[in-house]
Amino acid sequence: MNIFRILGDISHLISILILIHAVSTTKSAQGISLKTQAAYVVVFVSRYLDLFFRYVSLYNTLMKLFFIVSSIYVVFLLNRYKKNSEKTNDIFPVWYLFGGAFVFALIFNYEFSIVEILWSFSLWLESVAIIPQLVVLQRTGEAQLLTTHYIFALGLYRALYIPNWIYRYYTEGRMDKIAVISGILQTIVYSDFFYIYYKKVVKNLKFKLP
Amino acid sequence: ESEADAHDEL
Repeated sequence: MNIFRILGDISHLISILILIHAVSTTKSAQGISLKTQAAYVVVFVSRYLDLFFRYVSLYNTLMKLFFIVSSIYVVFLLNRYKKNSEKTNDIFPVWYLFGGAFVFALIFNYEFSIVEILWSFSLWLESVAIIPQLVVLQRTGEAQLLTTHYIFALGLYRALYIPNWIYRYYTEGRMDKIAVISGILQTIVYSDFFYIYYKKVVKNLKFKLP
Repeated sequence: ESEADAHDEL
């Protein structure tokens, strides 16, 4: 494993810890898209089916279990703190994303089997799953700082996978085309957010330094 | 090893 991959995974892990911390300390689901979080449950469950028949490493197994369990826990937390009276900004028609990802998975896969199609589906769905969350962010106007840190760390994870893939291509001659293309798509989906994050958060922090 | 067998990333 190379440094980009490790940093990417750590960033992914941290993003989920930030989210759980934010929701449990404020006891509020406000500003967080339940649709995005439910999509991640589907992403992890459909991608990590290989837990049952393929052993890669202890690290790999533990991380997969963490992502499945934590994503389910987040949905559970959001349901607990969701106030029905609150006006919802979580309005993005998420079924388009599911449908699109499924069509892409049928076209682009390494093997026309249920496991491989679900694996591909999970990559395409992950690449666009943040969109309902970005819509909530846009409609709410002002977001909690923790929410923006969460989205940033989550976006950074797939962005860091890109140098990881370049590194692996040159050292191992390995290139997972589906992962690479969906990963680039995912980073493009985030690009606008990254730019705003940089302008708002990074520059403000610098500004406050004595 | 086919590409499908090589899923070793998260």
